[in-house]
Amino acid sequence: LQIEDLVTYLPPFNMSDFNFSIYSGYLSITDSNQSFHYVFVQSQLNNLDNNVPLVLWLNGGPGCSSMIGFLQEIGPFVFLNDDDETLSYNEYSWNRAAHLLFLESPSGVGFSHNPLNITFNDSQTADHNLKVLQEFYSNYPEYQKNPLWLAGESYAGAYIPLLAQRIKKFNDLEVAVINLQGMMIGNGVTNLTHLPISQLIYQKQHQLLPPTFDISACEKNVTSEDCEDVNYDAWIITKRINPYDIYGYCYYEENELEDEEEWILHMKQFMMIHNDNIVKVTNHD
Amino acid sequence: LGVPCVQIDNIENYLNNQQVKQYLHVDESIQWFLCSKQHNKQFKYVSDPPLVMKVLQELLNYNLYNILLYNGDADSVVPWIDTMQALQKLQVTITEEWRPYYVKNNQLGGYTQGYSNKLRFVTVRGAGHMVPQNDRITAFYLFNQTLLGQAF
Repeated sequence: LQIEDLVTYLPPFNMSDFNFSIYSGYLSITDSNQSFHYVFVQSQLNNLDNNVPLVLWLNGGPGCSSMIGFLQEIGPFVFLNDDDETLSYNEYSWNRAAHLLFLESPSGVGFSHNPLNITFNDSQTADHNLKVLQEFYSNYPEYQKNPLWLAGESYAGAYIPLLAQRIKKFNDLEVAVINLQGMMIGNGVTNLTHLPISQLIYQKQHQLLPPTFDISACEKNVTSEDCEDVNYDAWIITKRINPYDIYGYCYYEENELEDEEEWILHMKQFMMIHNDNIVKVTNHD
Repeated sequence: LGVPCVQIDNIENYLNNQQVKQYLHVDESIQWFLCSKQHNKQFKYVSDPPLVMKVLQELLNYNLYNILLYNGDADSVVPWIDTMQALQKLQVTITEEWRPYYVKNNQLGGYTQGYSNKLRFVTVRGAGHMVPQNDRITAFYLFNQTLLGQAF
């Protein structure tokens, strides 16, 4: 174990009060100056049991930090409520069933370093993630035999399959295999091309857009200017709805409300164009 | 457009606290942001949508790995119908028809459909984009059952 990466205190929790350890630090790719921040949370199950799964978690973006997964979603200490200022113990932490490895990837994300300022793509990110995983195993060899699962959400829908493919190819070439068992992807981006149409259909199905709102331009050609106009109108209309949780609360910063007048003007313009829908829009509003 | 409406003040304050950075052994000079694309102009990313679908199909063809695709059904950013659309484009067959599943005192957790090649699709009723944050009990249940290879 990497003793220098051992987390002894994670405010307000003293780690000696728990039956698992947390490690946090950097994993570096040897052929570049990039270093990746990781947090490794041991399972609450028997730590010496090689049957306990290891789960590599990636948040999406592209470019979003996996610390969200650690401190808001599946880690042992989380902000349970949106407005909480201190961490609470998470009764449903996924480390009740597995070891958790949170990786901030690609480099340049979260606390990770990207001194080269390179432009990333899906393939390169997958290559780097494999190298970082190998680095993890070299630092923590006792987990090499544990079943590995890849998990994450959103743009991890792209990260995860590509990393799995790299692992498969690596396993085909090497004797020391990575024990990949499966993957779990939540609200994953599998194809950015049809995502805008799905968003519009979903918004219509859930009455976030007026019943007569016409999305056919996007169904015909998602890259057309007409579709851009449809997307813009939809964006204006749904601006005050939390897109990530349509029944949830929408938080705004003070400075984000400065465009209030502009927004109202756009809404009025939209209603004038679609004046036959004014009553319906108002009712829904 | 960033991540509108999401409350991250608490995590941002926490991770940018110098003491917390020391406890986590991270570079104290780095300002933590939720998403680099919105805050760091030097961070650039180019996506390749066709490649992702191709690789997903390749993995399914190996028939080696269990794949769970789950969607909180209150998310409009990556809606569950988008995942369904992807599933329809993949060369897999339905092995178990769309059915409800139950958690938390036999309440409806959502719906699930089984596919060939070790693939399963699940919705989580009422959860948004961040399923484990929105519905911790159901998310852990799905996670644990999947790891154990048990039905839900």
